[in-house]
Amino acid sequence: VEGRPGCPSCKMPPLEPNAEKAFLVEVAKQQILQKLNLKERPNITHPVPRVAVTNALRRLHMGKGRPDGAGRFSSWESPETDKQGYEIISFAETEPSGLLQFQLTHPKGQDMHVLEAQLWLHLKAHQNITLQIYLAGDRRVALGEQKLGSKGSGWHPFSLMPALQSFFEHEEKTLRLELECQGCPSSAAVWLTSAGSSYQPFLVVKAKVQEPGHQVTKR
Amino acid sequence: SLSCDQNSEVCCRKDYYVDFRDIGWNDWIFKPEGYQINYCMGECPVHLAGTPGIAASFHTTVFNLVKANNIRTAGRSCCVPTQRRALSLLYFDPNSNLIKTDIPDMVVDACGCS
Repeated sequence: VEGRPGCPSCKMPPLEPNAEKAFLVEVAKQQILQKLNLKERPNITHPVPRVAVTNALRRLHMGKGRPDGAGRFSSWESPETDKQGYEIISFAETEPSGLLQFQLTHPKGQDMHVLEAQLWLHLKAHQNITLQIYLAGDRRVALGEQKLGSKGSGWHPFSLMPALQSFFEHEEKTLRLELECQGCPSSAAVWLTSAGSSYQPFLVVKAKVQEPGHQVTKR
Repeated sequence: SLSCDQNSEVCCRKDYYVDFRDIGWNDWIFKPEGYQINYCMGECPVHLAGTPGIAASFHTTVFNLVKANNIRTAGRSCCVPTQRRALSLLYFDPNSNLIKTDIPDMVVDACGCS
C-alpha cells in the first residue's frame, strides 16, 4: 500500500489488510497441521454428542481414579523429556452383543509409548459384583477384574495396563472389549447405563511420543 | 518486549489472533477457541543489539567475549522470539477420538534483538 512503511526488518512492501489476514491464517493452519502430523484438517463424520464430551472431561477433571490424584486434564510437559505427549479419549460404540468397540488412531510416523489406559463405565446401582474385562478376539485375553461393593449408579474407572500394552504396540486401530459381570443380572444392558445417552463408556489413553528405535528400559 | 504499534520501527512483538470459528475449524478443535499467532518484526540497530533478547538467549557469553575483546562485529542482530509458550489443543481426530496435546513453542510472548 503506497505511503505506508513496509516491514522494517525485511523491507517487504506492506500488504493489504485482507491479504495480511489471509496470509497469517494460512500460516496458522499450516503450523498447527504440521505440529499435529496431519496433512489436512480432519473431517468429523460421526460427531460425538457434546454432552458425552463434557461428561468425560468433567469426570477426568474431577480426578476420580487418576493415579496421581491431580484431578485435572493435566498439561503434559513431562519433566524428564520435552517429548510431545497425548491424552486420548475414545468413545465406545456398543455392539448389539454388548461388546464395546473403540476406533483408535496412531499418530502417523510416531512411535507411541503408552503410559496409562483406563476404561470408564457408568454402572447402575448394584450390590457386590465382580467386573471382568477382556480383549475380545478368537482367543480373548483377560485384561483385569475389579470387585465393587454395593453402590448407587455412577462412573467407575478400570485400569487396563499393563495387560493392554501389547495391543498398542501393534498399529491395530479397532479395540474390542468384552465385559463380564459376576453377581449382576445377566445382560449388560441391565447393569451398564446404555451407550446411546450421555453416559457413553469411554477409554482414556495417556501416551507420549517415543524416539524411533527408542528402547524403553525397566528401572 | 515491546508490542508493535503503527509507528514503531524497533524490534517488537506483533499480536495477531486467528479465531477457529472464523476459519471453520471449531468443529474439530474443541479447545481453545483460537490461536494467538504473534510474530516479531522491526529493526535491531547496533545500539540495541542484544537488548533485551541477548540476555535471554544462549549467545550471552559469546556476545560478552565479543564486546570484551573489541571485536568488530560484522552484520547486525535480528529481531527474534525470546520467549515462547506451548499451545494446548483439545481436538477430534478422524475417528472422533478427543485428543489433548501440548505443542511446545507455538505462542510468541516476547521478542528481542539477538
